[in-house]
Amino acid sequence: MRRLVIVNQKGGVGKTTTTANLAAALVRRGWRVLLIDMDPQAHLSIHFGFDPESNEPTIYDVLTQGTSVTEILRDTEEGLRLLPACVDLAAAEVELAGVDDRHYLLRNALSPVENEFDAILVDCAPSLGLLTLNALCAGFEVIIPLQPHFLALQGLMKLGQTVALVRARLNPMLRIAGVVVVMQDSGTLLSAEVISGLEQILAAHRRSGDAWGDARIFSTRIRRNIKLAECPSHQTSIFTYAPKSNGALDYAALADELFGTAAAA
Amino acid sequence: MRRLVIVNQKGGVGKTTTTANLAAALVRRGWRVLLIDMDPQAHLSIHFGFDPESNEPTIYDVLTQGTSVTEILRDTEEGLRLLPACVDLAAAEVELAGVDDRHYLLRNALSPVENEFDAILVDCAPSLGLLTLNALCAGFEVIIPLQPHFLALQGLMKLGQTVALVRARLNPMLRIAGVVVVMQDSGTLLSAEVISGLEQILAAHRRSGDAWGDARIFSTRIRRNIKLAECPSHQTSIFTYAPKSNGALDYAALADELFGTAAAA
Ligand SMILES: Nc1ncnc2c1ncn2[C@@H]1O[C@H](COP(=O)(O)OP(=O)(O)OP(=O)(O)O)[C@@H](O)[C@H]1O
Ligand SMILES: Nc1ncnc2c1ncn2[C@@H]1O[C@H](COP(=O)(O)OP(=O)(O)OP(=O)(O)O)[C@@H](O)[C@H]1O
Ligand SMILES: [Mg+2]
Ligand SMILES: [Mg+2]
Repeated sequence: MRRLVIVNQKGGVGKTTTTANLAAALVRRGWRVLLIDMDPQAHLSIHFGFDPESNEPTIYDVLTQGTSVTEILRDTEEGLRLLPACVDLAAAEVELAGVDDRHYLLRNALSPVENEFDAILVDCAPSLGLLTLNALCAGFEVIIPLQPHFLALQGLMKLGQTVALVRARLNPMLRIAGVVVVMQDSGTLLSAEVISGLEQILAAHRRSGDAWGDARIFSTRIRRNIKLAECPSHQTSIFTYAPKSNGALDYAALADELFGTAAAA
Repeated sequence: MRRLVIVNQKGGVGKTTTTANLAAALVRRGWRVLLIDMDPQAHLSIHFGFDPESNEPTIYDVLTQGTSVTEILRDTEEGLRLLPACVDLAAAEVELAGVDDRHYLLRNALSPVENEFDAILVDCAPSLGLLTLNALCAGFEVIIPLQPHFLALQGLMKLGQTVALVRARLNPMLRIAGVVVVMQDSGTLLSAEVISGLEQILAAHRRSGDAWGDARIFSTRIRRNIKLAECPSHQTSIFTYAPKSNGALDYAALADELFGTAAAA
């Protein structure tokens, strides 16, 4: 069973867009997929039709009240199952600050339902706080969307250190699967320099067997495509909204790269 | 004296780019400008040459140890003065959770130095947590960079509620100066719809005298320009790096709109 955490503390690099559309690509191959929204801004949840202002129970109740995940799970039109977020999650980081095992709350909450799914995908907020740490402790593979701009590599180093720490002390199963280049301003010197810097970093880590050990840059790059920005307002994935767009082609290709071209897990 | 807070909990919408280049535009007119970085990712600080890994004192020490701002203030090549951030700030939200007056820590710390400056600009993290609340309690005018994508308006409503609460209970001087449209995918239906939605929201608030009372959409829009993404790696503003670029033209025009075309304050 694949457990992916889509993480980058840099804002606006396509984490939510990637989580939503990769998950939809899997459902279209017959996989049973669970989506978990760990961002108080709840954009992934809104994308699939959940209203975070509705006072319905969310992942916040799971983490802070120990509510069972089965009571919170929702179906979506797309066929994905969703553990939604809401703004109360922002308070969870402070509320849970002193709690024992606070890094394992999500992982522990998932044990009763793990076997119902072929893949779990977790979307993170632009932060390396307790919610993201919970996601990292619950997952096995880290997927890092990255926009090849100046500070992208520095942020990546910080994220790599965080993953290494989690792997060393909290979750030895965790590793960085790779980096997805998103919204590259192609043809610019800046993006070429950043991607070349990224290749050097990954090559340096390749022989070390550390958290970066097998990380690679996925050969699929997600191009800028306005259809991807439009599809959340239709509450569907890119495959339903604009199946012939570059956005759909790119996320289908990324799913092939990550999960192979076979059907169910 | 103008005190601007550049805020939007949505990630990657140009908060840091706007703070850096608006401040530089003011310095070039002879204003004395203080930049404050309230983001643990410290991108504004890095932009102007500060190394957040250097263990030098930062705004974290001011907020948690009561270190005097004068000991932390740094000069930059550009002529701006900077109160830098570092990653420890991420812990500040939890560390300060129970402290009395925790919303006024920044405002109180600034009183000794306010008169040395014509303008203070504060860059915020993509979050509405305690650090951003400190910024909102210390400022007078809220500037909201916005990328006209689907969830932009929902985030704006949430931000507006937060500003209204701060204004009502913590800082009656606070008001929303306006929204800067950034990186619009011009010519797309999506951006036209979002901007039209935004105009309707602002018009509805205009007669209400609330936090949104005089908010407007600035007529200057910041176009997508790779030079803006490149200039942080040169540790200068767009005016030094690429003075003829659209990025420089747009930020100069925005500065004219916000501050008028006169010289010193
Ligand atoms: N490939 C793309 N082409 C065009 N627009 C995109 C693309 N990927 C994402 N977007 C749009 O860019 C904005 C930022 O993307 P998204 O919300 O997925 O990033 P994020 O990393 O999840 O942001 P945050 O850090 O705020 O959670 C959104 O409005 C989204 O619709
Ligand atoms: N007008 C623009 N044209 C091209 N690139 C831009 C523009 N504005 C910002 N960028 C680039 O887009 C990325 C995001 O911008 P920026 O870091 O200023 O946003 P932010 O809102 O401060 O993000 P965060 O929420 O992570 O703090 C940066 O790499 C920046 O250099
Ligand atoms: Mg997101
Ligand atoms: Mg920023």
